[in-house]
Amino acid sequence: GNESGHKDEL
Amino acid sequence: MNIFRLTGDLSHLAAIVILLLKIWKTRSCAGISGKSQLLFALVFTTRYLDLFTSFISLYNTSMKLIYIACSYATVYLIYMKFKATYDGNHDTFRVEFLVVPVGGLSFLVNHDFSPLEILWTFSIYLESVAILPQLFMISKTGEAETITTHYLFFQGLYRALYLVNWIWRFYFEGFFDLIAVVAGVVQTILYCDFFYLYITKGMSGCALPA
Repeated sequence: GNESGHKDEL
Repeated sequence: MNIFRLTGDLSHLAAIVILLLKIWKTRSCAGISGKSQLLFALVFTTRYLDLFTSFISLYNTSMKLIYIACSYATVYLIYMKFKATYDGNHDTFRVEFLVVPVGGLSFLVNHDFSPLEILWTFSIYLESVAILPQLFMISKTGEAETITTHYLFFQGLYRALYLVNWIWRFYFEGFFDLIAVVAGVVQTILYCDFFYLYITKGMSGCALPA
């Protein structure tokens, strides 16, 4: 999902 | 985590360390835009506030802390320790022309209207244009030192690898973040002109586009 997915990237 | 994401992160780290070591070894920040480095410090600060709210992995936390520490160290060297060598006369890009529109846009276009999410969005948009003061400075002086061009090469390579990472994640994980992708494309495009010159002019201290 969009909401949590981007947080693992720097 | 795929190979493009990992090499992207490592390119980003290489760029940051190259710049820090260059300034430290030469005891000079001539040719470096302090404004770009201030913007990058602001980018990392606003993006990594989730260090306080969520834990993803040891790798994730360590890299975030390293990026933040290195960007603040770079700003410290430019504006404090080696301030006498900072070429402020050529670092004349008006950063408010970036920060104000980017701030407005992050309020209007985001995944969720919450403080942390708006700050994350702000950092994504700001990062895409944070290199502009540096490119503007080089265009004014017409030349960049070899090591500065290596720095820019790894900054551009990092974003290009992230684009491949997002294509990979779209196909194999069904993951797609429109905000990050659009900003990432913009950011990568800014380096295209530079990439062309870097490769054709033999990767040395070359005259760069005006």
